[in-house]
Amino acid sequence: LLPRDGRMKEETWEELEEILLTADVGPTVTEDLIQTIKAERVSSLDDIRTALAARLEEIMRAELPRVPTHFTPPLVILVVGVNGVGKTTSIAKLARKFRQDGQRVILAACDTFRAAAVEQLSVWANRVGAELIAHQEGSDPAAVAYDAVQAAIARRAGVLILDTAGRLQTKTNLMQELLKIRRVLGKARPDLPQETLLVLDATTGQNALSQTRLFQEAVPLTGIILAKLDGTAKGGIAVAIQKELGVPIKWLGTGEGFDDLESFEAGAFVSALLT
Amino acid sequence: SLADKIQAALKRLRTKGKLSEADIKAALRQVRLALLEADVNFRVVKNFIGQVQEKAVGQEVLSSLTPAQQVVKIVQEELISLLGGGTSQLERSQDALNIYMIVGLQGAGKTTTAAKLARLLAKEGRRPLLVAADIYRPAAIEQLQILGEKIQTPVFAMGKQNPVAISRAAAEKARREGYDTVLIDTAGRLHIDDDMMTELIEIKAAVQPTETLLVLDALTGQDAVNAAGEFEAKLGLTGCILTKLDGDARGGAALSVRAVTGVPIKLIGVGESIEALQTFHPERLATRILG
Ligand SMILES: Nc1nc2c(ncn2[C@@H]2O[C@H](COP(=O)(O)OP(=O)(O)OP(=O)(O)O)[C@@H](O)[C@H]2O)c(=O)[nH]1
Ligand SMILES: Nc1nc2c(ncn2[C@@H]2O[C@H](COP(=O)(O)OP(=O)(O)OP(=O)(O)O)[C@@H](O)[C@H]2O)c(=O)[nH]1
Ligand SMILES: [Mg+2]
Ligand SMILES: [Mg+2]
Repeated sequence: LLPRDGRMKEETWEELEEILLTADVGPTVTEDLIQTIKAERVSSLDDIRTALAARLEEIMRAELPRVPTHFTPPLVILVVGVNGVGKTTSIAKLARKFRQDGQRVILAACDTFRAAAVEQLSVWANRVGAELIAHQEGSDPAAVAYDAVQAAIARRAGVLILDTAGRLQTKTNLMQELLKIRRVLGKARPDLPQETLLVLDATTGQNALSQTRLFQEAVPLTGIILAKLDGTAKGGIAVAIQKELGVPIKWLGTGEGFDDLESFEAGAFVSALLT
Repeated sequence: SLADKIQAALKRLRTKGKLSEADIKAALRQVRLALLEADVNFRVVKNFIGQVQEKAVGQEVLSSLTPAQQVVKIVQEELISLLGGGTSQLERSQDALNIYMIVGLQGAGKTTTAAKLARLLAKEGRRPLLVAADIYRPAAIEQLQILGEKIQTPVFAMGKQNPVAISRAAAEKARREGYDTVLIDTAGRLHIDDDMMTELIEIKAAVQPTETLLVLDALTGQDAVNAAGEFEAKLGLTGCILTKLDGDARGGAALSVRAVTGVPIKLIGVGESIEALQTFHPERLATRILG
């Protein structure tokens, strides 16, 4: 005996709510999505899931190219984010991609604060065949940035990627430091940096929204790298970020090796979310 | 504040003697929203709301509080109790060697926390030895060595040898040379990586630690129950250290971990500097979670 249609639908909404909430989509966006689908008056369970997937894909689709296509070299990428999310490792992965394309890549060690941060980036630079610009520990990150961009221009490098120290978005003085690094790049040449990528940890919950918002206020973001998707976290907060702040997800980090970086694709992301 | 939001939800409340079921339901919808926004796990929220509902229905409205304030008071009491009720001390033995194994997901703050803990215990008069058992992350050993130097605590390293062998050798060195505390910094790993979880199980079997501490990022969302649950099931944990509470994360992951694994939260990381380690107080986190 099958349950009456009304009751089945109630359980379906609860099931969908649970899938979305446990994926870190957050209560507000989840409620919006459920109400939107309910208003579409779809009748079967399959149609509900299809409607939800379609609505999610609509939100997540961003028409930008992964990498800027019209720019004057070098392509300068500033990488930012809170502590431990995967910035340094993601930079290694990006550098690897550009190196495989035959580009000359320079990495700038602008994390002059954390223990062994420069050593860590140095190991990666060697592994992917990139050059490293670094100063003494405790030196001014903006000075490293300035040196790096001068070197990149002088050496006609194809790509310059700047690694910065992890910082919680609520620390105003550290956000000011980031502003200063960006300003220094702009002073070297007004169109720099062409890319500013925020790295988010896929295991982070609702705080990722606050991170994106406050980093965006300090330095205009051109994209997000969502790292650690090889775990069990779904990274659903990306939906809320896309919906409310419009910063596009460009890359997905799927492991600790330098090849573990995938291009973001809305369809694949949404179906993984709803699994 | 949460009390204001509940008050707004209860604005149709006529002053009666008892909290009615309808009033409680309206109030708890606000509480549920607050907990989900604070990253408390979906299932944990469901059970928690059920518990509070039972406690609240039929209670006399206290003359000193508004019904909204009263509901918040019940919620806070339940939260504090669920978070362990009080502080929880790190296990320490006066006469045996104390070995602390530090584990967790990638980037949670293990290496930094290991050094913070070494400094804290040294200040208490202990003689700690830090152990560099992360042989995978580039410059992981250097990172621990630099931190050890900062606090004048020796760091035992054997380069990229088997972490089980490193841990065993460190314990032997500690016994020979009179260290009373050993802190093993392990590599970050996924709870679903069987080989890496096996490595932890082998380290644990080899050194029989006094404590197996899960270092968890306070920014963690719904995934906290998966990670903590698996670490507890596969390895066994005796305590949890919540890091990065100096930010504005509400820290609901703490409730999820405690509710699902029963593991007590003992300490919290409140900054990048080596002194930024404090005792965990459940009432402070309860207030923070409720926003
Ligand atoms: N499983 C997994 N681990 C990752 C991924 N990206 C980075 N990690 C790991 O996360 C940890 C932190 O990575 P880092 O690159 O040092 O992070 P960070 O943001 O530079 O850290 P700070 O500079 O200290 O703020 C390391 O153990 C990395 O191997 C990923 O996509 N998947
Ligand atoms: N703001 C803040 N940052 C912290 C705290 N604890 C650790 N960190 C930072 O978080 C980042 C990661 O710390 P690590 O100690 O390298 O983390 P880990 O768990 O050892 O990382 P893996 O070994 O790669 O898994 C570093 O930038 C630390 O300075 C804390 O309580 N507050
Ligand atoms: Mg880094
Ligand atoms: Mg570490």
